[in-house]
Amino acid sequence: PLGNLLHDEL
Amino acid sequence: MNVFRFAGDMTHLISILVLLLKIYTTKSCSGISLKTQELYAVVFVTRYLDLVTDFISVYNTVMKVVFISSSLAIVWCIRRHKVVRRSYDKELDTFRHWLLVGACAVLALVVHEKFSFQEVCWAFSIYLEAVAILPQLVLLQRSGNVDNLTGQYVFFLGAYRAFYILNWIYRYYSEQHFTRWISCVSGIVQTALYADFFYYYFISWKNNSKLQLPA
Repeated sequence: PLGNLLHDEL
Repeated sequence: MNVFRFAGDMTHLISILVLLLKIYTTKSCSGISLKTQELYAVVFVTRYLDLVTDFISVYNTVMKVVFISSSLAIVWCIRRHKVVRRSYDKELDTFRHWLLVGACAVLALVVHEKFSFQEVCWAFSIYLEAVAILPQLVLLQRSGNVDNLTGQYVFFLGAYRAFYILNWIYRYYSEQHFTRWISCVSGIVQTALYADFFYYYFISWKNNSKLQLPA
């Protein structure tokens, strides 16, 4: 899925 | 976004504002480690490469831009500003920070989630952030006396890390979100580095006295 390696934290 | 994560981001932002306030009002960067600031600039530039590839939220984008630009501005001020640069404690700030960069780069090449340019850079930035405060802590220890704003700067930076750990625990229970173990381990190491500083900070706060670190 797209969110797999998405870094939503800063 | 939960309250811990938001508190973490805000204390991070406050720490940078405190640092800018100190430099701006006193026109001095004494007690501030240029090495630590350079490391943070490298951390933000290598971590936020996704700024140009992925869009997460307006909040996320704005914060990333703020962190990159403020860290570069601080480095510029200490190096180039005609008044500020005179107060830089060059002889106290001798930590060999490029060794940290090299060690973290090697570690990132070995330990990462996925072998891609962006993911290796991301892992590198996480490792480097964990140890980036070291030159600053060494500088404070060498100079002994810590002025209020510098003390608050380091305090808010440490608070930011502590809130992020609470955020991961919260996300684990509320969203079944598993924070990447690379972040977790590095985050715990990073927070632990502040333990000593926190101890002396609270003592000075409790006694209402000036923050002094033991030699």
